Amino acid sequence: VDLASMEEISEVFQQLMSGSFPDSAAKEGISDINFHVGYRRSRLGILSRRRSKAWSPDTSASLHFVLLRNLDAEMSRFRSGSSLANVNLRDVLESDAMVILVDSTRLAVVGEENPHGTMTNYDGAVESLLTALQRSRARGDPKRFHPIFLFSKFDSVNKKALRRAKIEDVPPGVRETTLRAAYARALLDTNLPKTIAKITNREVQGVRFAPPSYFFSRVATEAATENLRDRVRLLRGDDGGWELDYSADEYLALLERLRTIATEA
Amino acid sequence: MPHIVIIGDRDSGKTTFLALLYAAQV
Repeated sequence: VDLASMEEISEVFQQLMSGSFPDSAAKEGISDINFHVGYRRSRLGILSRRRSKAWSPDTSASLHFVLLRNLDAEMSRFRSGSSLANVNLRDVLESDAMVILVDSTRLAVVGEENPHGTMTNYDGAVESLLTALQRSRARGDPKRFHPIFLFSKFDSVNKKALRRAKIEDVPPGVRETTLRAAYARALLDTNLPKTIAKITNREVQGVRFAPPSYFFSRVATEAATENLRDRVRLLRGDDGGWELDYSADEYLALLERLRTIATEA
Repeated sequence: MPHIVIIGDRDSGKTTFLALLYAAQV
């Protein structure tokens, strides 16, 4: 992480390591952040734990993350002609990639009683943002745009929603990209139909959408009780210290994906 | 430097996502 952003990111990381999810003060403290990713000098690549301290030259890339909070409210402001409240609109419209978080606890059991699911507003807001992005780019702009869907809280997904979508409890592994795409699409086609239609529409002018990639985030938690919110559960690591119990494989694969996008950009 | 926008509904885990991305790096 960039030195300038170290304090903010360390604070939220320390909150997780002390068992709490980031509080509102910590959330407000972060609007954008820079990461520098690369490989340690190793023949085995980023997924290997056997690596030396030295960075391998020519493999690093810098990434600028921009957080767009309360998307619904931001898009209402934008549609009424105001600029976005917290971030530079240009950063958003000229972005190379977008991480679209899908709160897995809100994936609905779409059916006769609930034909549109529970993400209708979010779906509309994401679609509007993609439309704005498309309009802001010159026709035939060669720059590709990379949509990335990240299913957050996937450990707490409603199992009935998975049954209804006719998919297994556990998504295919990070390397099984075709199976993984089919798995994710079974959920997104019913929960974010407008967003998916936008991204997969071949007729779209002005922006070249790369095939989306899909990741699934899990953090082990102790369930909330009457008096306590969800707590992050920690594990004893090999070295005797405490470690977060989360889907590290997914995050490493995502970092690798972002590094590839950055080197092509 | 490439720009990556993170979007999500309220309490969908945007900040936790960044913290875990950081955790995966170190």
